[in-house]
Amino acid sequence: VPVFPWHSLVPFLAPTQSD
Amino acid sequence: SPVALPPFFMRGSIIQLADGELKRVEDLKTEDFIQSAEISSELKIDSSTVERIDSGQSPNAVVIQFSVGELKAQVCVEVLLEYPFFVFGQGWSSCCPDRTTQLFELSCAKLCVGDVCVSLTLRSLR
Repeated sequence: VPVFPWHSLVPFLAPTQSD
Repeated sequence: SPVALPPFFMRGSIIQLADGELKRVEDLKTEDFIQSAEISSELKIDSSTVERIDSGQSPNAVVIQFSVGELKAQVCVEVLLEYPFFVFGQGWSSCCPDRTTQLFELSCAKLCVGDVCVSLTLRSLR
């Protein structure tokens, strides 16, 4: 059974780059 | 085609907290994130308030604007409608909770403007 680290559940919020 | 959601949002997924404890994704509480971040040397918990929710580039996507941390940095993320965020004191929430429940069997509340989500930043290096 795979085990996932807790922090993978939280998106890192980095500034969005303009396209 | 839309990016597949990560597998760990599926109900029953096993999550390891920073102290080594194992919990199912649907059983996580706000304190689990706070305590894990407290003992993490690299990550710091931050609150991100939902400021706007707009339609995304594709019909099944949304653009969510957050105000992050004390500095209220403005951040936009484009995610699928069913992408769950963890709201302080409330738990998993998405823009389309029915779809999240259907796809991942993960109970969700509706993510709304004003909700405060758990987010992480890197601790500043000295």
